[in-house]
Amino acid sequence: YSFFTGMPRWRKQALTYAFSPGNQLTDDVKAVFSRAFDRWSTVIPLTFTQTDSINTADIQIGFYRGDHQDGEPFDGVLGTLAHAFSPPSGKFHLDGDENWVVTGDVTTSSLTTAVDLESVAVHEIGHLLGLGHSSVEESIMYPSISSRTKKVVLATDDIQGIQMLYGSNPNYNGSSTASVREKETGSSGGHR
Amino acid sequence: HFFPSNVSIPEDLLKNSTSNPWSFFHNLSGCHAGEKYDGLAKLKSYFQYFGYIPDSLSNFTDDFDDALESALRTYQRNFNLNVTGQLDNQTVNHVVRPRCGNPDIVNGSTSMNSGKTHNTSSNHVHTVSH
Repeated sequence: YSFFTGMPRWRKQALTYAFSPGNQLTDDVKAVFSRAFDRWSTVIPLTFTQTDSINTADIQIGFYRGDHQDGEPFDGVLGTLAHAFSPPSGKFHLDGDENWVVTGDVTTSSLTTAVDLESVAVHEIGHLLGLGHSSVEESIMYPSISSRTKKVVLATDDIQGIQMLYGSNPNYNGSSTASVREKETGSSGGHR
Repeated sequence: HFFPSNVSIPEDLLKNSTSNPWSFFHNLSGCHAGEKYDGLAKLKSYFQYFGYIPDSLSNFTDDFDDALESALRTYQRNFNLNVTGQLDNQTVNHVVRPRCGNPDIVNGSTSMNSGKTHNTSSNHVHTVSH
């Protein structure tokens, strides 16, 4: 695991998040993010609550295409999938051009460019909380993920890193870890 | 675009489903240091974007130069690939994988594999006679 320079972290434990109103996301899509936040709050004493106010939320989530005015334009299908800023920025941007799979088994998708939304959300939340990239391939914070792949379970490396920043959730008993990927198949990036 | 995994995908979307902005890099597989190949400048820009080539370098050429070889070695180390400094198939296949847009190296600093110090003393063989 790694941290951003200076190990920035949130100084409060109850964080809020909101979706960009312009995206008009369905409840199914929002539920994916809720599950992703839950995976982190299981192991650290932080809570994440959805709010409707994007202006006051600690974390702002939005899908954007191409240049979206933060100096890091998205590049269409595949390539870069999303990015997120270190604490206490809270900015979480996803590439609106990707073919995001929201429900069901992404590994069986007929679309070779299908990307599992929850897998990417769990990774980017790691950045929002202060984690950098890891060389541990089984970890959520490993930088790349093949299309039609699901990887949503925090690995020991992720948990050790995030607990260095925030300590452990008192209710965490260590049973939610996985040292191997939950499921992985798929292409090596759309050249199938 | 949001889908459940079991939905039938529209034909026009399937046709466009192979457009990966990095798939061009497959053409660079097998390139060697010291030579020049069309498109290497783009690959250098890729590595600079993710922190493997310093921001101080610009106006990239298509030469397979020391900066690219160094970037490749660091990248290969970070992603647990064979550290060859070459554009072998294994490396190129990894480079084109979709990924997070956050850089792996910021201001030359990283805690991924390449940022870890290696204990050179481990190269010595210590023996004890019995």
